[in-house]
Amino acid sequence: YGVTLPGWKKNRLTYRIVNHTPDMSKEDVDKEIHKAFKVWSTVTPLIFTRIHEGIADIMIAFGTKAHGHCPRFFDGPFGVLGHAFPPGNGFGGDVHFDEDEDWTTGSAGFNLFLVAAHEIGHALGLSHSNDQKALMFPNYAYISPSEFPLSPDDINGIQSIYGSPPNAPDKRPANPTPPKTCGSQMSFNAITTLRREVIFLKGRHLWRVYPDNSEVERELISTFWPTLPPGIEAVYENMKDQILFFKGNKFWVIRGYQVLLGYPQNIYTLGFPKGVKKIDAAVCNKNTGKTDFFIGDKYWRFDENSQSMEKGYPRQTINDFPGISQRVDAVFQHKGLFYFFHGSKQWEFDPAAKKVIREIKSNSWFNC
Amino acid sequence: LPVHPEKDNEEDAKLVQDYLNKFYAVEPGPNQLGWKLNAESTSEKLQKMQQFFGLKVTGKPDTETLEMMKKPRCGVPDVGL
Repeated sequence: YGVTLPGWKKNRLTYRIVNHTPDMSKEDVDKEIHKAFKVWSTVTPLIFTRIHEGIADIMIAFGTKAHGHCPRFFDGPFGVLGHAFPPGNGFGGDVHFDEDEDWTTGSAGFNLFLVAAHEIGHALGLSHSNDQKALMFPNYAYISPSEFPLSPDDINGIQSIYGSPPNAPDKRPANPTPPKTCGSQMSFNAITTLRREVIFLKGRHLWRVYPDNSEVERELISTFWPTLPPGIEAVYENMKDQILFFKGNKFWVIRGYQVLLGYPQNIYTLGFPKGVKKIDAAVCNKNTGKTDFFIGDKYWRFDENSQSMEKGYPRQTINDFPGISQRVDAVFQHKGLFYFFHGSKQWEFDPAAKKVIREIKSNSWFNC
Repeated sequence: LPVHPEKDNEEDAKLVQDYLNKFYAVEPGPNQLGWKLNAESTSEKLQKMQQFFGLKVTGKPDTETLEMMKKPRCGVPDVGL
């Protein structure tokens, strides 16, 4: 499956059927489209409500060739049957059907229910799948409407964006509901920069924060990196536009969405002694090109240029980072300063002056 | 034998070009940072399409590929942002 993120930020969505095809009765068109939405609401927490006036999240219309302001054209009978746009404003989420096709409720012509279910998949954030059994495969294929049209690939895809329906047993190991971002006891497992963003990780979730504006997005880690395990313990961005994720004695190197080949590898390849079983936190100082790994009350220093651990480590963290006396859960660097996290507290630290500037709550980045 | 082999070839060539431009032209994202992607050749796009559909990856518009391109389908590109 493929996704175009970030998906809708709400579970209650509206749709409006702007016009109808003369090929079918209005009742049949309404019923087939209602059924198509139900396909997706059955496997997600999404709830679809039809409105008859104004702007809905998902506007549905029939048109031919160039239709309205739509940037895409239809091509007469056969060829392209319909298209849709990923979630968003304006055309976002809209679904269009080619009126030059012969729309039916059966196997003759093109089955409106099947094409509508496919296009609504796009309107919810799925892109095409190369799984020939998937509903999101680009080519039309008739299957009896009595069969449930979603393949496991489709279900995995849509649930990677919205999760399972509330009453379904969650196939993943039981986990408490995602922590409230602004809860006073909010803490994090790992934090890293990612170009201009800061990514906060906890359990199966990550929060993307844009420090320069108030945007915060919460996603499942598996949405970006399906092969990464939940419960990442440390993470940092190096000097080569890559992110390194640590859990136990394993680490993964990622560039964009790709986990580089050959990972996970053992942390011992970085130069840690066998006695080190896990990493608590890590941060790469962009000014020096050195990465500090915090483990218990000590830290190791790794030279990104020579790709080797520096001599004379580990050292006591408190000696070189005065004021950072507790085990470090997570750390990242922003505008030159370090931010050390432990439980619901964080310390803003100036590495040049070697002193704590102030103590802040861990959720201060979330505009609570 | 085809009556007008040249004419068929022209139609096939136009079908291939239209299909690839519609479904396999990678458009740069609105906020793409850094260098612009090099425009892909028709053969490269064709390979990508053949790979996506599980066809033999030849980079050439063989019969099987043309048949796949003639099937009714969704108008959303197979590759994109």
